[in-house]
Amino acid sequence: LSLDAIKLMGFKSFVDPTIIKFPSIRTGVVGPNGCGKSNILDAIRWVMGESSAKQLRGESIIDVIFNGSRDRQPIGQASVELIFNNEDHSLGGAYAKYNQISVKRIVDREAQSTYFLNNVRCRRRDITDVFLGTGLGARSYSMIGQGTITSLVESKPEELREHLEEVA
Amino acid sequence: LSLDAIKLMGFKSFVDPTIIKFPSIRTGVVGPNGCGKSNILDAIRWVMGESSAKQLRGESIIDVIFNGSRDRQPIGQASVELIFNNEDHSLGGAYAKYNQISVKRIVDREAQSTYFLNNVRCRRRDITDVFLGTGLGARSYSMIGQGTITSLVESKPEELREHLEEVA
Amino acid sequence: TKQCFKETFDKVNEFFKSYFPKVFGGGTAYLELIGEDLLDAGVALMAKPPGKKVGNIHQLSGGEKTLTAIALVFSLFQLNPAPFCVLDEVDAPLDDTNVGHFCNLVKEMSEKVQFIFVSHNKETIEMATHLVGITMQEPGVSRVVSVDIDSAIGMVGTS
Amino acid sequence: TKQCFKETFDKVNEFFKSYFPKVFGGGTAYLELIGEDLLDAGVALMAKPPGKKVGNIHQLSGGEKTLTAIALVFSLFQLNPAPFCVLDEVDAPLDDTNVGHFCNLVKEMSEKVQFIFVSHNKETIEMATHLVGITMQEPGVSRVVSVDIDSAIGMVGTS
Ligand SMILES: Nc1ncnc2c1ncn2[C@@H]1O[C@H](COP(=O)(O)OP(=O)(O)OP(=O)(O)O)[C@@H](O)[C@H]1O
Ligand SMILES: Nc1ncnc2c1ncn2[C@@H]1O[C@H](COP(=O)(O)OP(=O)(O)OP(=O)(O)O)[C@@H](O)[C@H]1O
Ligand SMILES: [Mg+2]
Ligand SMILES: [Mg+2]
Repeated sequence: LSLDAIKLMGFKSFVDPTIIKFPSIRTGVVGPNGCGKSNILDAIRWVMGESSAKQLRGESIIDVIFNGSRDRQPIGQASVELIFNNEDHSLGGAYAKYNQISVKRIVDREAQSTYFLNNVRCRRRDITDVFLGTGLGARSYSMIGQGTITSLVESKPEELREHLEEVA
Repeated sequence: LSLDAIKLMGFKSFVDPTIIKFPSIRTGVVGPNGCGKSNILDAIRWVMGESSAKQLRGESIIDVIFNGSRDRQPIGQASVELIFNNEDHSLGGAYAKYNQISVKRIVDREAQSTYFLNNVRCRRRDITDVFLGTGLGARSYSMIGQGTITSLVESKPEELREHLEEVA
Repeated sequence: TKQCFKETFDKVNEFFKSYFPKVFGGGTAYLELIGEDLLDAGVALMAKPPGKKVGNIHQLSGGEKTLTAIALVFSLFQLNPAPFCVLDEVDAPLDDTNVGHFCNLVKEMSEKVQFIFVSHNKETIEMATHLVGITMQEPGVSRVVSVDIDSAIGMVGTS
Repeated sequence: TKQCFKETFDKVNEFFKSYFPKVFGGGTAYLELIGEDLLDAGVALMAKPPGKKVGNIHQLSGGEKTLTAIALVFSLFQLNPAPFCVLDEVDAPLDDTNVGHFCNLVKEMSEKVQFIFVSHNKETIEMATHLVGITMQEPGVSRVVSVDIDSAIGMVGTS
């Protein structure tokens, strides 16, 4: 299982439909301060089910919707889609036979979130279920946000235990 | 008022008596990871009265005493002295007439702290009093520890108020 | 006292309002009192980098928060300079251009405030007027070595 | 299950015990179970860089904590590689030598795990096999530009 691409539309500073591909084993994301790099990581966490606005640097969950800029108006919804490469069929369960798996989330200004697996509407729970056992998830140790790496070694014993349980 | 020098003895990784001078307007402290740079900042905070072990990255206040290395045994006490240049007599009060003011703290393994002003024993309170109104202090906004700068803009309104009160 | 606090607040706010666009090359920022009673009103920070819309401060990027914090601290110094300022790796989240801005701000502020800064960044190290090198030649034991700027640029890498 | 957890714990511990000295060029580290009951025992981390004495983990330096965390995450990957790993500016506290170590670790681990990393550091950027450039040509609006390594090294500075 690997990540082929992410599509963002209206998510934080990515107001225009944007596709970012990850074609190889080590992708570097570069750009000046404030250009949107960490927003991409927020998008990945968000589509995988992150429900805490604080974890996404917001006060409300609708803070992820593009809220305008000097030349643009705010818009009504945010959408993020992750496209996974499952050619090795390591993702089991109902999706084992697919070569590609898409996970999508849309939120509107009423804070209504809609989830999609391979463009079929589903519940948030279905998305988190698909990733059980893969080590992926909104709070996975495999996604280290800016300024948070040292807190991993300083975590409480119960928190470290949780990471071990993710791997088990 | 400015800082002329710091003397450390037995404080964290500075086991041997060490004097570090600050002769000019911009002093850069350099060296590899783990060599002791942030320990110097801890020392400054500590001698100015920091009483929370956690703020000094310890579990107990005696964690600032050199606890040994591959070739050395732990020792019995830590001592730090700050030497201030008061030639502009900006430090008022009882110490206004001195050109140099020294502030010193010693702690032993029984967690007994002893404070000195110009080598005369005093209470911790006397040291914090001397610095009132100067903008200096163990928790002053003018000493920004590693990884803490962003928390300044994310502080709660009552915390930001406290910094303004320091300046008033 | 109420009067004194309001006065301090207004002065720092003036400095901050002009410092921020200087640091960011544009944009706006200001402090706001939260609450009616001047005796315990909190202080909130609003910041809008150039071309962006005001959001909550937590949404800003790591580099943007760092520069905003520097602007705030230096605004406090403009009113009542602390004798010295210690900065421990505050330049870590900054891109090269912003490290340059940061260095210019420190050079300017060092006319009023003595600076001691820890950094692994070559450009920051180059703006020092004096360098203190720390090493652990003997494992676990820190000692000071005097360094000149050129060997320090080489030294940040050794461990 | 109790059995499963203990097994996972032991395996990750084996990896961590050998990874840490590799990352630090020496020293020792290990995980410890806190509590009697395997069903809810916590996990504590002990780490001792080369030549130093075991202290509490909080005493370690910023760079040391970062490398220790990388060693732990990669030990978890050795047992059960996550499909991809995202690292946002984790190299910020590292000196040049340790950035080099970090890059080598990522290169090795990327045989099992796909990496996506954000960085302002030239050496880290150079180890990428593909680069994604993000810009805000239009204020407040992010867009992607394709970049090659050489112009990226130049680009980290523009804003
Ligand atoms: N809902 C939103 N609408 C529009 N812009 C937003 C929204 N949420 C966040 N932003 C903007 O995104 C920017 C932050 O982006 P991000 O944190 O990704 O930067 P970055 O590239 O990681 O920078 P750094 O290198 O400093 O960490 C901020 O300027 C913020 O104002
Ligand atoms: N009481 C003590 N006795 C001996 N060594 C100590 C003591 N307390 C801390 N240390 C050691 O000091 C080292 C940390 O030093 P410090 O945090 O100053 O490093 P640094 O130079 O700031 O590094 P970085 O660039 O990674 O931030 C640690 O390795 C720690 O083990
Ligand atoms: Mg960022
Ligand atoms: Mg440090």
